[in-house]
Amino acid sequence: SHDYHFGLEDHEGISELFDCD
Amino acid sequence: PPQTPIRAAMTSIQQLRGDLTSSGDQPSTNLATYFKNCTVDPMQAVLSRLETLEQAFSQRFGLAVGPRCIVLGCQRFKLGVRLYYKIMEAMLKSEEKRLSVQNFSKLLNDSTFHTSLLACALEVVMATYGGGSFKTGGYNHDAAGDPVETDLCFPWILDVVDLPAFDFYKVIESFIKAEPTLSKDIVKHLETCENLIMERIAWRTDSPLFELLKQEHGGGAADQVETPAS
Repeated sequence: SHDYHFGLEDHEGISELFDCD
Repeated sequence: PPQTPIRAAMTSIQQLRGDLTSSGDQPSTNLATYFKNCTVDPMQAVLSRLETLEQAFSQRFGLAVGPRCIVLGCQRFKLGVRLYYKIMEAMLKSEEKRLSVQNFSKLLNDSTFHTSLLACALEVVMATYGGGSFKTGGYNHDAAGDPVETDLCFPWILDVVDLPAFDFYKVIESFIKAEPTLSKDIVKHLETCENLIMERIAWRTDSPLFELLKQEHGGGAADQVETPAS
């Protein structure tokens, strides 16, 4: 395991990040 | 035997290559189905983009490490492509589950998405191979005395694929989520890239971030955005 801090919520994904939903 | 930097690098490379042996150089059946489910099938655009970017990558890799090493650049690009397809499929599966849709036409026809995802996959490959191993402080000189680039470290890849750092930033977290087998060192490396972008690179004068800030706050508030120097 690693210490990366995940900031995206469950309702956010790659589609939202590229404004495609 | 004691762990040495070279042994650690060899282990990481073997692990990456091993993880990708089952991934092909072409989209898997599942990924091809996602493409076919699109209103506009993105397959041809994906293949054509990869061809263009492979040429750019190989050329710049050759410039950096010497023409005799171009074959190494091609091998790394091919590994990057395998990882790109693998992560794309995992991302789409996760999005299908989350959104209950199967048509990702808009996302899969977004060139920036593909370039960002490929750049991230290539950065992982380069970091695994020790992108810094060719680093000699920025520039060497060729036989004619002209400077040649030798620093393949991030953000070198952004320049090669002509991608704004702000767009690269968008894929990092989803990339890490989609590939739980990434080593601790690679995740740490991607986090370092993320921090570099957030603290410096995304604030360079030509960054798309400024236009987005303007849109977000409406035209009238545009002059409130601080200059990059500030």
